[in-house]
Amino acid sequence: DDGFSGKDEL
Amino acid sequence: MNLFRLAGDMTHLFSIIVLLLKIHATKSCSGISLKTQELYVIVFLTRYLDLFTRFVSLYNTVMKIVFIGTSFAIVWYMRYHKVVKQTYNKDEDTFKHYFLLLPCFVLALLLHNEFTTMDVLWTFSLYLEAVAILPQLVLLQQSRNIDNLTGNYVFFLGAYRGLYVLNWIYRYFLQDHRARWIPWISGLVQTALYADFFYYYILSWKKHEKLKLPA
Repeated sequence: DDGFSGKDEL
Repeated sequence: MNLFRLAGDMTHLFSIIVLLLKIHATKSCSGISLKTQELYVIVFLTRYLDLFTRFVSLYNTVMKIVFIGTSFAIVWYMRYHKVVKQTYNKDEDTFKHYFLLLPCFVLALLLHNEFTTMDVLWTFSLYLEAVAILPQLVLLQQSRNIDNLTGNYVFFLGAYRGLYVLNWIYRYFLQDHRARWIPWISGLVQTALYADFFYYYILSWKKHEKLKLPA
């Protein structure tokens, strides 16, 4: 998921 | 979202507001590197390609649109505004910014999470953001006179990634214990590039003197 790569950040 | 992440985002936003304020209120972009600003346009466009395909939160979506929009506005002012563009220090903004683009792209092709267009470009944006400040720092070193707004802009822009580093430490130890090497290493490099600037910025602030970087 996005939190895994850090894509939930800006 | 923890407080460090929020503080980082707000600092980033604040740095952009300071820069737009300087340009809009003083009708001058002196001391600002157009090359760095153009690199930020590329950074935001390649990072936020997922704007319409991945929804994280309303907050994220709004911030992404704001970052893309303001980066275009700054470049537009510097290139096309008939008063502002005359204040651009073209002859001092000498850093060859395309030399940053190719190595970052090659590195993203080699080191990424998934070999997909979206993921390679996202990775590229992180590598590019880490070094995008270099033309700006070179320009500042050549400037005799760094005005307060320009100094503050660079300070907040640097502080933002430093706060993200604290956010990553917090997330790792207190939230999800996940290693995110690509943003971490890029973010550490990005923050480290400001070390010299931070030193002289804080020194000048303590002594109540004008900021000047040694050549």
